[in-house]
Amino acid sequence: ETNTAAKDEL
Amino acid sequence: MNIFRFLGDISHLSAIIILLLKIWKSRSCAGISGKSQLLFAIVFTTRYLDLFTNFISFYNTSMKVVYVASSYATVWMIYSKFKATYDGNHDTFRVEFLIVPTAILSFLVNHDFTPLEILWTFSIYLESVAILPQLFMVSKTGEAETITSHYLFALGIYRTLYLFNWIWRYQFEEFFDLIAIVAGLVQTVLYCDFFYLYITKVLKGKKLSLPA
Repeated sequence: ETNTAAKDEL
Repeated sequence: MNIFRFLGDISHLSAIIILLLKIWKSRSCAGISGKSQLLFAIVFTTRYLDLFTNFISFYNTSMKVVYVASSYATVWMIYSKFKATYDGNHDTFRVEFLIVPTAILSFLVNHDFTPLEILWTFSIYLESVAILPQLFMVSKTGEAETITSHYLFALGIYRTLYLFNWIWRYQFEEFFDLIAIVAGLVQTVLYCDFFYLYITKVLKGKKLSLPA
């Protein structure tokens, strides 16, 4: 499933 | 965190450091596109607005601070400190053709229609094309200093490694972000021509020269 955006990435 | 993302961050950080040192040590920004560096400063500013509101880890926060600070320092060196060495005649890419479409697209295609999310999406889209003025400048001047090609290689490899990071995260964390992945693919594809020249020329000790 599409997870939330890659906010934990730089 | 996985090895691909970690190596990607290291590669990105080293690209930023290489460029900073190149300009500072040689006291010259010859061959460097100020427009691309401006775009990178915009990318980091719009992406890290949650720097003070959303703590993820010490690593994450410190890297964001380093990225933002060094991108502004690079822009300052190009447009202020060493502006006499800035080669504006060859840095002529129309950045509005990058900023406007990516800004519009970030309103149309995003995960959530909120200011922070739209700005994050804009920064993802903008980053995928931010290197174009630099690649355009290299093709216009017909060549690049070896240190500049190392900078470009490290910068290109970082997002390529992030593609592997997203494969890893999809496999083991059931996680994927289509916006970041598609933009990352576009970004990596734009470097392919340069990667080919870098591997066939620079690694053999020759100077990087693009067909003008």
